[in-house]
Amino acid sequence: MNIFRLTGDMMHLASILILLLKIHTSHSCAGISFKTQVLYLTVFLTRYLDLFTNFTSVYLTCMKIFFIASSAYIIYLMRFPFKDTYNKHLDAFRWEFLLGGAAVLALVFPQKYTVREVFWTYSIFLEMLAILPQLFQLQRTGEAATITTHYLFALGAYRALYIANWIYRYQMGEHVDGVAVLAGIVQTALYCDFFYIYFTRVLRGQRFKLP
Amino acid sequence: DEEQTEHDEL
Repeated sequence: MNIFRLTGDMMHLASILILLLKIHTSHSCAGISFKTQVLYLTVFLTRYLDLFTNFTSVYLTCMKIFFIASSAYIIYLMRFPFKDTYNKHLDAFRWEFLLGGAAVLALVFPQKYTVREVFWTYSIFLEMLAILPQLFQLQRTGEAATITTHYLFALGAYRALYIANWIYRYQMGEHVDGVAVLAGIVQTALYCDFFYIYFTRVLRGQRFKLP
Repeated sequence: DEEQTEHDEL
């Protein structure tokens, strides 16, 4: 565990708490992609298959349980109490391609052909693209509530910090997963446009609005 | 004997 990894995990945790705060304070899930949230739950469920069979640390176990439970809870909130605030016409990304594409990549690139490894690889490639429906919706709407942009910033920062974590690990001679690094770099790159507007507008107190 | 790959990241 290094400082980049720990800060990255904390940003991931923070992103989910910010999203929950947004939904609860505004009593609305407007601007949030339901598809992205379902993809994240799928990512956690397929990645943490070893949750109850392979104990490594209290930290990992607690975080895994939190990620699964919180993303399931967010989906529940979007599907039931705040269903009326969800606009499915804005959430129009064709996510079948993501689910299918990640499945193909998972069958081509696993380190070993075991159920766990194939699912783990699937989760890595699915996470790589899971933010696309959310970014697509942002693009369509052209603007976003400030708290929603803080959510996206925390999520993007988590990914960027993981890259710093891998560089650190590599230099320390620790094991680094090639597939995870490659997918992580692609995933972080997807946030570039968002980061630019976040830094040049939102952090200067302006509304998030696409040019 | 098959050894599990260790994935220690979240």
